[in-house]
Amino acid sequence: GSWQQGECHLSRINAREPTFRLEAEGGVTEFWDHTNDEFQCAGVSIHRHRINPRGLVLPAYHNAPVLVYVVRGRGTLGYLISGCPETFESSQESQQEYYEERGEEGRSHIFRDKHQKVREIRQGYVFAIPAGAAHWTYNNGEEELVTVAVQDVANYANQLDRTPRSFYLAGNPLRGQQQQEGRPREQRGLPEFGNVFRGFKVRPLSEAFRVDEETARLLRGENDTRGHIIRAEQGIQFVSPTLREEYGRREGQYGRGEGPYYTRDN
Amino acid sequence: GIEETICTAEIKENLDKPSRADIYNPRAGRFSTLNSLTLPILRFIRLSAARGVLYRDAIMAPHWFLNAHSAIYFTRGECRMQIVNHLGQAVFDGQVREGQVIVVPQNFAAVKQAGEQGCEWIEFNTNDNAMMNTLSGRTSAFRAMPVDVIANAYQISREQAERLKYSRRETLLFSGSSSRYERGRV
Repeated sequence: GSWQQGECHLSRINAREPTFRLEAEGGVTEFWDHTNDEFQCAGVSIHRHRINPRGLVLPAYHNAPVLVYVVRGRGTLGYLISGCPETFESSQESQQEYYEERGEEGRSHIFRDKHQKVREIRQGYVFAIPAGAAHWTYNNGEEELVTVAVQDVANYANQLDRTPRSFYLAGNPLRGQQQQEGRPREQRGLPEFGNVFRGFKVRPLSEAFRVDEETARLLRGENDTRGHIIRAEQGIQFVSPTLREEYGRREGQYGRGEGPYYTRDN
Repeated sequence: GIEETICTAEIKENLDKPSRADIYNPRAGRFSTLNSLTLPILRFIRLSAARGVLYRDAIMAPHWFLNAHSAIYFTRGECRMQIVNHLGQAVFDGQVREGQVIVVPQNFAAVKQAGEQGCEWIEFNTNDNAMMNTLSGRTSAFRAMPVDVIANAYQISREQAERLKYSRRETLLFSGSSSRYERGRV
């Protein structure tokens, strides 16, 4: 809190290892102590996610921009921008045809959904998350997905103080911290985070979402013991170009029409 | 050359005019924003404003500002308001009424519900293009997520997840239900 811009009187710089591990059902996050002098000088906080296959980092937003590098593995990134349309949508017909071609005519539930764009990420990719933009990450690969992220708390976009903060939209991310004994969180240089729904009363939540109170209570994640990275036992399905492209390839390189997305002439 | 530029710059706008509303719901209220796109001088002072009117029992969607703090001055009526920090703690949960000011820090989530007489306010934001994200409603973060992500995140069925995602079809201002929660309860 006492650090001001330009206060970088460093007499020694050390190569640092992460100082804190936060374990969760679907993976682990390692944090570097952001109160170290050099991190304070640079105004950055660094953490590394190790996400198991089928692990989902719950939706969250941060008080500063984040730049992420994918060290290993592959996965899917969902980036939520309020007001943008749900441009990834399934049509019932194409899905049915797809499953029929796979010999899954008896499939009881046809997957249908629409949501905002999701992005594939894999080793070597860098992705940027603006301050306050909610996002989630899912490991749909076969191996661990490892990402390292820098949160630029000194960025002009952060109008709060230099404490890295994460606002989760689900789960009970504090559970992992509560398992740590002894010293308070600040001394360990951990970012601060929790589920924002926890602070809302159940009744206004049920009205705002127009759902029953039991469903609204689940938003608060009070009895959720899975932590900030959960494991999706059945996997997670979403509409993505990969599925569409596979469907197209079965009909020849460009499908029935002249190009991959033209199935009829005007 | 400053006579026809700086000296004549527009510096005012009537935000109270109902026809000026940017968001309007006849059953819930209206919301008018003023930013550097609508009043360019705001770019220099890096501030913006918004005027909100909620009718009786109506709700303003749970939301957070991505890039600004808000200082809200209530001009009429009263509202039940909750503000939540990053730890999931309610840093405010109570009634606000005419003449009071409340500050909502950047990224803190907030929800308002109007009382019997409705509720009106003016808010000043510390960014000339303050941007808001909503948690429920037609343009919310929930609508943006795949149903399976919602179902897994909250340990609910796909059907429940679909209800969470689609039940509210309004955008920012929601009509209240008859079974409004008891006001003043903390």
